[in-house]
Amino acid sequence: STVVLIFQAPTANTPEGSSSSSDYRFCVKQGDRVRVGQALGRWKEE
Amino acid sequence: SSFLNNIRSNYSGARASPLGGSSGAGAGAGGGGTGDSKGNAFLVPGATMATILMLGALHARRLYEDKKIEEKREKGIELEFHPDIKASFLGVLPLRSISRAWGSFMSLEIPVWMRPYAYKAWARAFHSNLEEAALPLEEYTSLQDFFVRSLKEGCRPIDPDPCCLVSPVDGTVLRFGELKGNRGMIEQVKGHSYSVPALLGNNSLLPMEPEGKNESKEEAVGDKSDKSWLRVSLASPKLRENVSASPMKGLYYCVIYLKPGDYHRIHSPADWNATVRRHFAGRLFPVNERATRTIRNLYVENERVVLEGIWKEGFMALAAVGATNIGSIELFIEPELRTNKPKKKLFPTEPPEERVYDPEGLGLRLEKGKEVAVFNMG
Repeated sequence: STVVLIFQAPTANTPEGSSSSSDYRFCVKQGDRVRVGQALGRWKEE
Repeated sequence: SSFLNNIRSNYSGARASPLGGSSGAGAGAGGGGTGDSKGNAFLVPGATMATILMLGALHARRLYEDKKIEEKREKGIELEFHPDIKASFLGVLPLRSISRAWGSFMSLEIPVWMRPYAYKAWARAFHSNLEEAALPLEEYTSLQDFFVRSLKEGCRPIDPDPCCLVSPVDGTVLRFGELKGNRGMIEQVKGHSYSVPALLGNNSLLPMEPEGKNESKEEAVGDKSDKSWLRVSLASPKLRENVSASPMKGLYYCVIYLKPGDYHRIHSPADWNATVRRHFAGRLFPVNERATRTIRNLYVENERVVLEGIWKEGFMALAAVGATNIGSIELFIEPELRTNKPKKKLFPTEPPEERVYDPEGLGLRLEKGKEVAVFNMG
């Protein structure tokens, strides 16, 4: 079985190509084993 | 050993027969009988041995191929989409019926004394952690019951950070990223992508914007040499991408694969309100790593339940995609929903069955970390 999660997350209004600390960032890598409740990604509140 | 015993007994029987037969007629009948029993005695063990050898050879070949793939992966070579004849053959198999039969078989009650052995064997085969099971093994009446087991309190702590999204399942991360640069396509594997609107349904609330709006910027972001998103299958109109719009900035995706031994309950990844549920009655292809490399539009073709709604940052959708033998998806917020039901048509093209939760209000509230659904066998 597979679960596909699609979501909107915060993105800063920065010039194209650059990123901000308030952007959503995944904290997992391809092939990683994850468990229920483990963070997939984070962002910082501005 | 039974095969050898048979040979031995037949051999000794054949030797004893001429000595034991005193009358001509009796000896003739006995001789003929010996010849028949000899043939029958060899047939079953011979066929069994041939089958075991064939399965062994196929398994060895598969292990060899898997090893080669693993070596490629270690070298950093990304595996490409490569359809094969075996995958095409799966398309003609009645996988939905097979899955239902499997589910019924797995729901048979196992004698209490046998339960720990059966579940330990399952755990050994599929690498499940039995120590996390909420109940003693004797209390799971069937393998189906054990498969959907809940876990002990505290086994899955939920990250309390309000600025994070948590994994809804135990599994392996296959793909993740932002949708913007891919024009609403998720790469199933290098060389083949599928459309998110096709996965979620044409009525999806997926936030889109006109395609031409930021075209020049998108071209700059994407890698021009990688045209994998172009190669989406045109076999079925329902799978074609929407060329007039693309997802808005800030839309992300994460694809997580659950192995047979994994905990199979789905939890809420955040506090959100589910507004719509869609059930797509599809196929039940396997969804393992090999299948992703060989079957087109795997997640778009398979039976699935999609929950859509809103969270504090905007849109959210969770698609639970079934697989061979695991096509029965149960929603705790809608227990009456039944998936993988028998169909009347062989190649159905009916639209997804949709239900809007609380049309007057904000939908159904789902708390971060709470159980939402479960994958059942069947």
